[in-house]
Amino acid sequence: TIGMVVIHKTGRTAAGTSTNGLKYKIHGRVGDSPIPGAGAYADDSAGAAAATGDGDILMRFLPSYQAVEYMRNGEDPNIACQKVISRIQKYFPDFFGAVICANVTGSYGASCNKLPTFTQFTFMVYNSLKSQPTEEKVDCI
Amino acid sequence: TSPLPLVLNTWPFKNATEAAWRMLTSGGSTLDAVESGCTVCEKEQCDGTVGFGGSPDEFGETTLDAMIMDGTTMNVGAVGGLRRIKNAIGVARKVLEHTTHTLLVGESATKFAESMGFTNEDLTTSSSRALHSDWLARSCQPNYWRNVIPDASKYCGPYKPPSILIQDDATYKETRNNYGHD
Repeated sequence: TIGMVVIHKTGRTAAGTSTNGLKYKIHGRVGDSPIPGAGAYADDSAGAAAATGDGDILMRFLPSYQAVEYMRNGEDPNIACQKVISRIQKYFPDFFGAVICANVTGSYGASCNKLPTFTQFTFMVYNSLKSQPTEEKVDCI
Repeated sequence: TSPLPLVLNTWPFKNATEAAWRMLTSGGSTLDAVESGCTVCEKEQCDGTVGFGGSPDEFGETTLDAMIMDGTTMNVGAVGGLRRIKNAIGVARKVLEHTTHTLLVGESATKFAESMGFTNEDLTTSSSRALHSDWLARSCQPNYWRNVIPDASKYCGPYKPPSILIQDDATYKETRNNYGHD
């Protein structure tokens, strides 16, 4: 899956996802990606977020919507993303998932659920302070 | 100095980031940028989890899911289980722009895509077909079934819930006894 969040210099936001889903899935299975609030969410008044991972679990918690709501309440994007991961961890400690978050000032963050095989999450950033797309990593929690 | 504009995306899909940024900084809208970025991954397949030729389902088919959301208007366009259309995010954008709906799914989403000018084509590749064949040869492991017969941890399907095998017999007998025949 690719999940993407874009914020224009005017503060306008958009978000989106595209995926071919899970390998060997049951025919007809749709995951979190095309569900607003699950795969991605954007709101000019707060920010935008996108999620990736095990969509069967993620979609139950509407992670992108939740992350935007945390940012609406003033949380830093890193913290917003972490809180979303923590919410899911309580019920599914071994879930595979990561979230990216950005608020309307252009601050951004990411978080992921730590597994033996998934300890860091890589995401891409490009903003006016950079001269090229930059790979960043965050430690999973 | 404001850090805006900003493009952020999951995983190290650098070309997608570049495409979105280029669109944004050349006068495109945020929706244009998201669509351009995601389209790059649909074409390049990124890590195999985006676009055609990846993640075959149990029948060997690749279907696509995508969504695009405008944070200014709160408009959304999305497709789920899109069959035989490569540019899923493009179709999602058409759902957003040309309908008052949010989500279209399956074969009906494909019909909609065709009406919007998208090409109906096979999304499998030799690679996805090989993945599927290997999976069948491994007794369909792993899979996403549980509480079925035969045991999904050991065998391929088709599967049924254990109770239905008994229920089917009883129902069939009742029908034969009570409702006659053609």
